[in-house]
Amino acid sequence: MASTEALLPVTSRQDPLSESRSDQIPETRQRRPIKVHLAVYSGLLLIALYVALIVTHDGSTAQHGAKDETSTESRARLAGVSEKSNDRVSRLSDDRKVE
Amino acid sequence: AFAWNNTMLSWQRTAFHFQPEKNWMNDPNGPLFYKGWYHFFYQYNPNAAVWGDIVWGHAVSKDLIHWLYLPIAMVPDQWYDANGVWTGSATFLDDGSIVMLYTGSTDKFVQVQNLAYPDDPSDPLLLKWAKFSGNPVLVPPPGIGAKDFRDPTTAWKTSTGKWRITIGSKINRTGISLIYDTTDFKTYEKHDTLLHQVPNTGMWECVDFYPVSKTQVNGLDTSVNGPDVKHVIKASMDDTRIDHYAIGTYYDSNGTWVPDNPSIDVGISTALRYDYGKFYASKTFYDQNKGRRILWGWIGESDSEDADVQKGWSSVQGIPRTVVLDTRTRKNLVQWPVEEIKSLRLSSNKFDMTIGPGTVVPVDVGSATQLDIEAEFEIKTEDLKLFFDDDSVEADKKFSCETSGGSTARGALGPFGFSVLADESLSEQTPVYFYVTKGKHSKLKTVFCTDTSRSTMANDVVKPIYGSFVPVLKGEKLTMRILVDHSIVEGFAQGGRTCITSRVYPTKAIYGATKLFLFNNAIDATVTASFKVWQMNSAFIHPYSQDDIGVPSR
Repeated sequence: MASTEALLPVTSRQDPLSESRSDQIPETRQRRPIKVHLAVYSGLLLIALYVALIVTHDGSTAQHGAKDETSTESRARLAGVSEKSNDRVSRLSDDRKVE
Repeated sequence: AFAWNNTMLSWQRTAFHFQPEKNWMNDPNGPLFYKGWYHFFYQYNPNAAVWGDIVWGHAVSKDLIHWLYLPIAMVPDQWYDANGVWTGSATFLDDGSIVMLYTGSTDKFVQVQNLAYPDDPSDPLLLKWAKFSGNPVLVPPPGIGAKDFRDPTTAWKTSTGKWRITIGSKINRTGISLIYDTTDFKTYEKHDTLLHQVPNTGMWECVDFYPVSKTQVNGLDTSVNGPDVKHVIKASMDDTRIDHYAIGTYYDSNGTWVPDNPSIDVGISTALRYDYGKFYASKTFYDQNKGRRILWGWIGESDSEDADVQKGWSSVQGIPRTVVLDTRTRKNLVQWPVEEIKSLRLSSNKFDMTIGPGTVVPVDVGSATQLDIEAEFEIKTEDLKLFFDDDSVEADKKFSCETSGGSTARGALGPFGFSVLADESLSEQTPVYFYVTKGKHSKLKTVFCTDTSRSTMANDVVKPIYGSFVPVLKGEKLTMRILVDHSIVEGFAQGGRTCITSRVYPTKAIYGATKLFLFNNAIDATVTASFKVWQMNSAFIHPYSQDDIGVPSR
């Protein structure tokens, strides 16, 4: 029932339109876009979730790695001494990350 | 990043250069000789192989080579050094007692100067240090940034009997050295004038200031002055991480210093360097035990921080060097590894070889991981004459180690020298070499270089070609000395007029696969090389124990 109710408003919204076009659009064709939309939205939702998972996972790794690399760089600089890390290696590393 | 394995990383640890058992090290601090022991303090992170949480590490030695690790000397335990016990210098007072001035990074990251002294002066090991209750003794003066005020020097005596120190700083882009006088090291009187300043050089850190004799080859106490003395200012350039020095005249009356040659003043790109490789934040001290001035220099890594973390340590110190004015040129210093390094020499091989253009010769010395090489080179006289008499050959004004193609770029009279830390197939090698060309007025121009560009197959390593011009006077042969100790190579040309330190991380040329080659990549010159190669022992640097008391130098 719940699922039927959930579909009802959509159907009911489409009904006036289908009324005006009932002669042109068979019921089966009216319902297909909804399924397509649902499928697309579900797919997008899944992709979004997947991307979010990847970003979170990678982000944590990257953050950790970045902390190791940049925090040392910036820590010395922020603390007020000359850069201690090998900045040319860091630059190479950064370039690779950009690539 | 390159897939380093433990076999490769373990090999990189040095055998006779000073480094802590693990973790991060940088600047040398407060070196001194006291009651029979050389003391060495250093900027140390006991918690990781990267910079941070800086304390003062401490080690002692009877001979500047065989070091014993001691407990940490000072930690950040006060508000005025809560963010780090940073670089400092020692001064012997007239009664033989020691005062140590060091920079503290306060709880608010302000750079201030603090006073410390041995808690028990009767202890030859100086294990415990006390911080003055009135610290900080100096704070950044008006006009100086809170983070632009660091690294006090050893104090020297003025003609009026006061003590004088200098501290590096900057005003806008002008690097400066501030001057303070004191009688008790607790209160200070700031000079309105500066010891020296050079525009567009940025922040000066780890400033060093000392006299050198114009006539003698011995070192001088920091307070010595007089007509036979020149004064050296060294500053470490925050912007470029290069240690530049200049020679000049010091005026005691107003606490100022004037360079002999303003075109090579401290910090400008043409200025002299202690070392044209990896060498920074150096500091000298007067060794009253042997009447010499000793130079310590921090040798950082050229690999990635990830690799440092993986191997668990980062940085070494160069072999301590004696430093004197070059009494022949009077324009530069000469640096030479302390004589005690010879105590590590084991078996040796002597060679006399004549090698034609385009020749590479293996030098059979067995494993070539720990070596001391002393060599003399002569270019065949006819080849030299042909080259210099040829008017079509113009003066080579542009040649530089960094930009002229390294050891594979062939010229009429060079490059020639040694490939160290090489594998059998030369797929990895670090050439240390001379390149001779025509200078101004058809005079010989010689450069000394180290080419690390093919030193390793690893890709997460900086591999520069280092080097510079080296003066060769009439009648002198070309001479070089090379110390090879796993991942560090120190080169000295013409008795130490030009020095190059490099860090090298081979992946194949390690352990028994490490070879030594002699090469002559010149097009037109036949070269005679006379050289001796010593295998070097380990210094067996280890933590101090009671068994070490009274052990004479090995």
